[in-house]
Amino acid sequence: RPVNIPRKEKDFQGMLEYKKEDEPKLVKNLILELKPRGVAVNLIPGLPAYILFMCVRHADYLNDDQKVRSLLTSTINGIKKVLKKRGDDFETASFWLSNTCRFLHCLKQYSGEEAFMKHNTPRQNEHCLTNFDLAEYRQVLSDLAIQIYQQLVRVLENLLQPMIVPAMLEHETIQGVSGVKPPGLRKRTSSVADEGTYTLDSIIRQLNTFHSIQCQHGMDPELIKQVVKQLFYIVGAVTLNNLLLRKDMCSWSKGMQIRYNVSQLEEWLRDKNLMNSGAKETLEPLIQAAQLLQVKKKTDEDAEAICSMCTALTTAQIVKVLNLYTPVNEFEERVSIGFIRTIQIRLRDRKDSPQLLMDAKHIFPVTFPFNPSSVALETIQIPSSLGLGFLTRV
Amino acid sequence: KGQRQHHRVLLKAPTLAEMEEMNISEEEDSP
Repeated sequence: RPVNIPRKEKDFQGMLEYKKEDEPKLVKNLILELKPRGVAVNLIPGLPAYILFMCVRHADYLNDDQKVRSLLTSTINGIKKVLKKRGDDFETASFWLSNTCRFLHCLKQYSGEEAFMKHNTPRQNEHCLTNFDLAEYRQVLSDLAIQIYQQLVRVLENLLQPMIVPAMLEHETIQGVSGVKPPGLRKRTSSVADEGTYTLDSIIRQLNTFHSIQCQHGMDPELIKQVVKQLFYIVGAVTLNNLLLRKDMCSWSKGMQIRYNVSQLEEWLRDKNLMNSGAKETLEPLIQAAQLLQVKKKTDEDAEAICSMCTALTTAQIVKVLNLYTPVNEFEERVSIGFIRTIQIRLRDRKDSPQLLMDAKHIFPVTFPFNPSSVALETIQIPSSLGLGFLTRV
Repeated sequence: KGQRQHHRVLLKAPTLAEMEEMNISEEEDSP
């Protein structure tokens, strides 16, 4: 056996050599059997992506197009396979979305195309691919990332969904605000969590978990923002849709409670530095519906104020809330039919859709802005726990 | 040598769906 002489990092070129017959083992150990919650917790974020890219670099260096193609195909299929098998697990989806994006960024950063080299160090520029242009594979990886993103959103949605109505509408944190409830509305229980299982804190805790795991996986900050925006949209849409279907949710005090809950969500965004994610804006229809519950609804001036305030709600939604509005004490009254007519006339020229409910399943298009890495490939070491002893640092 | 960097060969890639089909026969043997 050759003696393993330790080399200085500067001697490495940031490539990983492997035998063609070891490719299935590489995919198995690094992709198929890697558990995000096990070994992967202690890895540097994106390590699987860097390792795979360093293997691609070596195959490129050998000018072996078959080896490059084969590795890329096996990698992509391996990731797809993991997501098919364990894709309902949030951590798996987040981990592989982060790594797929990092791999994609590496293929750009080291492509040799000037547009992607602007932030490279001179050493990183020496590590660009020499023989092959992998632009088409980048497109395939981008398509894969879109698939994983959509899968991740569905997983997050499923985890969040049962909490939304109980936390955003049913649970009352503001003591004494609701006062006396109108007869017949008091005992309505429509969700299993009515006993207080889910509160806004449950949503905040869940958001914290999602956020910290995504950060731990090294997900691109711009991508985290898109996930958060999507989650806020779901919270807003599901809440508004339920409000539009439930008379017991259309009262002044519910308006107050909703505004308080929204302010807590906003506080969370501020705390996580995500105010520029566009997430808050997705709550606008809900915010306006809550305001609508709270404003005066009597005079022509009130009608005018409502029409200029409720720009994110459709006419159908505004009218529905007014129709459902239920006074909870003797100082309030139902909205008169005349007032609702006035609103309808004022909004006649609006060319909005007749749609009552929001599309809670809508997914915003995702983008993966280029995010080059400062990691120096030649310094990357592979922990023995990954079982990749057959790779040789070059 | 510097010249070579400007002449990378474009590797044509199959689509995501095509890749999956190619793979079915290859990896089924693994337990």
